[in-house]
Amino acid sequence: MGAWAITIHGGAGVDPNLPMERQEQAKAVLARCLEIGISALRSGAAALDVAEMVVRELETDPIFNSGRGSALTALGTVEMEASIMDGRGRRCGAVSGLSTVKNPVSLARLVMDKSPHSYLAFSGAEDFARSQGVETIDNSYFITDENVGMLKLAKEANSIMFDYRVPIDNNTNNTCGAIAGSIVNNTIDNTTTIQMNGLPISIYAPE
Amino acid sequence: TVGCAVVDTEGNTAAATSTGGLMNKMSGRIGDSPLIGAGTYACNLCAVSCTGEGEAIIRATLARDVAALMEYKGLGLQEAVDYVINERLDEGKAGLIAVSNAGEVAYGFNTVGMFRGSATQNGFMEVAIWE
Repeated sequence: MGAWAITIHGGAGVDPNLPMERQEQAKAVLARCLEIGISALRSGAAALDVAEMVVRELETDPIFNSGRGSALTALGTVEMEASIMDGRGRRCGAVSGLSTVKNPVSLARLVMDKSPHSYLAFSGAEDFARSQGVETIDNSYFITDENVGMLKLAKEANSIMFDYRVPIDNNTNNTCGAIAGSIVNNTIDNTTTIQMNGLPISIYAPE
Repeated sequence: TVGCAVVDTEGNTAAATSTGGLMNKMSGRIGDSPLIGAGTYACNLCAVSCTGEGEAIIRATLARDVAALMEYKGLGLQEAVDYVINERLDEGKAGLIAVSNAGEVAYGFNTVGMFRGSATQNGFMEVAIWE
C-alpha cells in the first residue's frame, strides 16, 4: 500500500495587487476543495474519482476561471473545455466548446468511459451530454458580472488576456502587469503587429 | 483554469483540468486544458495539470514532458517540473502541479503567482498563491 497525495491549482498569473480579502477568499476555496479530496483519499477512493470530484467542486465555485466564472469569448459567451486522464492504462477523455454543461470535467470522464472516442467538441459534445443525461444549464449561469467587466476592459485594450485577473499595466516597467496576460495591438512604423500574451503573434505561427 | 493531480493508496494516479480559456478569446479557440499531453497527463509514474498561456503549453507539450523526463531520464518529480518550467516554455508563462506514484507532490510556475494547494498522507498540507 502506497501513500496518497493530492495537489490542486486555481490558475497561474495573479494580479500582484490582488486585495487581501480576495486572496483569502481564493485560499478558502482551495482549502475546502483540498479537504474534499483528502477525506475521499482517506476513505480509499480511487485517484480518478477524486480528481473528478475535486475539479467539479472548483468548477462550481465562481472564483476561478472554469465552469461558473469562466472567462468570456469576444462574443461575451462562455466556451468551456476540460480533460481527465487515468494513469492506470493511460485512458483519457476531453471536451471543448461547451456552453451549457454544468460540470465539463464530468462530461470529459463520460467521453472516456462511455464513448469510443477520447475527445468531443462543440455541438457534438453538447449532443453527447444530452444523450448521457448530464446536468445542463443556460449559458447565463456561467457568466459573472465581474467577468463582463473584465471583458469590457480587455476589449478596450484590444487584448486577449491569458489570465484576466492581471489588470492591463500602464507603466511598462512593471513587467508582470505589462507582460502577464495582455495582448496589445502595437503599432511599430505604422504597421500593426498583433501580440498575444505580450509576444509577437509570429512565435505562435504554428498555433 | 483549475486542475487536480492525485495518487491514491494503490499508487494509481489521475489528473484533470478544466477552464473557460482566455478572456476575449475568439469563439472556437481551443487551449491546452483539453489537450492530453499538453495541459493534462497521467501515467503509471506521475500525473500533471498545467495552467497559463495555452499556446505556450501546447507548443511545449508541457505535461507529457514532465512524465517523459521521469521515464527516460530518471529525473525525480520536482526536478522534472523545474526543468520543464525553466527550459521548455521559451518566453511563455505557465504553471503546473504534479504528483508521483510514490506519493510526492510538486509544482512550478514562471508567472506572477499561482493559486495552489497540496496535501500528502504524512500530514503535509499547504495552500498558497505566491512564491
